[in-house]
Amino acid sequence: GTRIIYERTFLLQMRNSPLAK
Amino acid sequence: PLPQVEVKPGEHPLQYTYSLWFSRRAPGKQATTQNYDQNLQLLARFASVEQFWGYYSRCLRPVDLPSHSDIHIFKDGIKPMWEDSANKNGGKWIVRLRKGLASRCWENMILAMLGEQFMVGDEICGAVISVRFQEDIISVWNRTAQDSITTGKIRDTLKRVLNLPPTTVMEYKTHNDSLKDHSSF
Repeated sequence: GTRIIYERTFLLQMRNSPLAK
Repeated sequence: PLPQVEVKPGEHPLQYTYSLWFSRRAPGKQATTQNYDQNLQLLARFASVEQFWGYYSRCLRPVDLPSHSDIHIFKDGIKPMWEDSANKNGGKWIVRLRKGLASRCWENMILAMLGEQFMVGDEICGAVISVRFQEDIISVWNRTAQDSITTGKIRDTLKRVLNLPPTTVMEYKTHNDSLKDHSSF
């Protein structure tokens, strides 16, 4: 099946997301 | 079984839900299955990128943890114990790091696992950072120790994502062997 793949740079950007708390 | 972890609108779901565990062994005390189990604390569960960062940002970095501490990130439903049904036929890659490298390497390790960079299907069970007196150890657990194609792929991805010096020694150990010699490393 389809896998949800994320690159490291994208994940690092998400660190500062307002939803990440 | 624990309730499903909800992914809220706007969040980026992960391929799997994960559990974050912490354990600390009293230095000098003999490790047994029983006291290992007792020392294992489930801190959080997460199913999205945002939930991961929310917990991780509040978590101590390996560099701040006292010796003999372990942080475990495992797929939900898999307990970080050799005896768990997902682990009992498995093994782990062990990477020994000199002091000072752990926090960066551990973060790279987690991001590769959560982002599904290993490309080995359901084989990965979880990862552990073990803070010890003179070194730190990252281990990556997989389900099938006998599957050399998978374990080879995990080793190659680990080397790439941890960006380790070429001289770094990596060792594979089956959980069966760990059970037999009563030692993790």
